[in-house]
Amino acid sequence: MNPFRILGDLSHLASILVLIFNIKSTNTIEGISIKTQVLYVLVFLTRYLDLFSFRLVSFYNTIMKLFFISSSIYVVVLLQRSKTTQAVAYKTMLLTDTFKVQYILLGTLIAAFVINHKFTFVEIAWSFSVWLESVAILPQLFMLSKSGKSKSLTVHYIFALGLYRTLYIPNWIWRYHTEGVIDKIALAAGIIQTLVYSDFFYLYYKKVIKRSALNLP
Amino acid sequence: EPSEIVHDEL
Repeated sequence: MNPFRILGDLSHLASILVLIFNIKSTNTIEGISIKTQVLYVLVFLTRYLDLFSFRLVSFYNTIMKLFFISSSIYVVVLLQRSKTTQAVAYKTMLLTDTFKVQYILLGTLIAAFVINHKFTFVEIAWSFSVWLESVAILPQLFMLSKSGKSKSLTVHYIFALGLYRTLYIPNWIWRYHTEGVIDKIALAAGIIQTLVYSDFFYLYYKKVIKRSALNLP
Repeated sequence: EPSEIVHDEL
């Protein structure tokens, strides 16, 4: 594995740990979109179906896959649990978490049926998960843009998550040169994903950083 | 028949 791939995976891991530790330590779910988190559960469950084939790639690969599936489910459980412990915050979340996910689900499902490596259940599911992942952050970004304020938690989380797929792009270029292979679907979706995140950081920079600089006494 | 595709990334 090349350094971009390792760093990419580590930042992906870090993003989830940042999210979980913050929810646990601050005991708040403010600013988090449950829709995005449910979409990630769907992403990991549909992508890692090969776990059931037991023809595993490597120990590292399997452990990471199991971690991503279980941690994404755990985040949704934590958010659901807050329904009783943080009733007000939970209600606020539902009121601001209003992105229409059915459109992304439909769009990515169509994309998966049209663009895939092989017309089999596992490959369509894999393709669906890759396309879905590229846009799964949209409900979270939509929620953030509606509330107009961003907690440092959500920004750190989104930053680490955005970094992960961005680092995968030099990884793919590296692999193309050293191994002569490139996954065009992963590459195309990875570029879309990176663009979605860079748009967020551009807006974040313009709105939050510049504004706070202007507001200085 | 092409062999099964292996997705070795995450």
